[in-house]
Amino acid sequence: LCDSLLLWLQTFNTTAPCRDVQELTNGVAMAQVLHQIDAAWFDEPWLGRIKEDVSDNRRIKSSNLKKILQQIMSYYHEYLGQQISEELVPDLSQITDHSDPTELGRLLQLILGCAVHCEKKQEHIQNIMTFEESVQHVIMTAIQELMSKETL
Amino acid sequence: GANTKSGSSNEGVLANFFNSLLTRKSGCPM
Repeated sequence: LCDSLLLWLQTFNTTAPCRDVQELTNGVAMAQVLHQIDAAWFDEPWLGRIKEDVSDNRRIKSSNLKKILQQIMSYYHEYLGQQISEELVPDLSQITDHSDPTELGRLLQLILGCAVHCEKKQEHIQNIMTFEESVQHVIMTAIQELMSKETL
Repeated sequence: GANTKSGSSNEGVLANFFNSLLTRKSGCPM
């Protein structure tokens, strides 16, 4: 899941590097992608609170990831009118401390959910449809899992 | 019956899914 969603994330135009799992763990590239997905919700003031000069500071990484998850949760709850199922909520400490690809994959899955529900979803879905079938299949399964656990 | 390759069948499933997602109504935009 993480590998396929990383490929998807790389199609966005981020100034922060996102070549591998390690580079994603500070949250900067993910925040920039969310801003591109919905600039009204993940707005400039919110993006400005994501610290870019992270190096390997655990506290800043953790703070960035918390801000991202919190804003995604509020996007699902307040904008989409859905609750995120507990089992889909990533354990951020595993991402911060161990660059855990499973937990990072869960966070990317939630970002994917924002993309395929937002106003520009057509653009994002058509982009996904250009990937090779194996990647599309993983992305489809990830979206189906999100949809199957939607609670209004 | 039709001699469909598994690849093209899979392609159909993917296309159906993503096309249905395109027409699916989103949540409740403000």
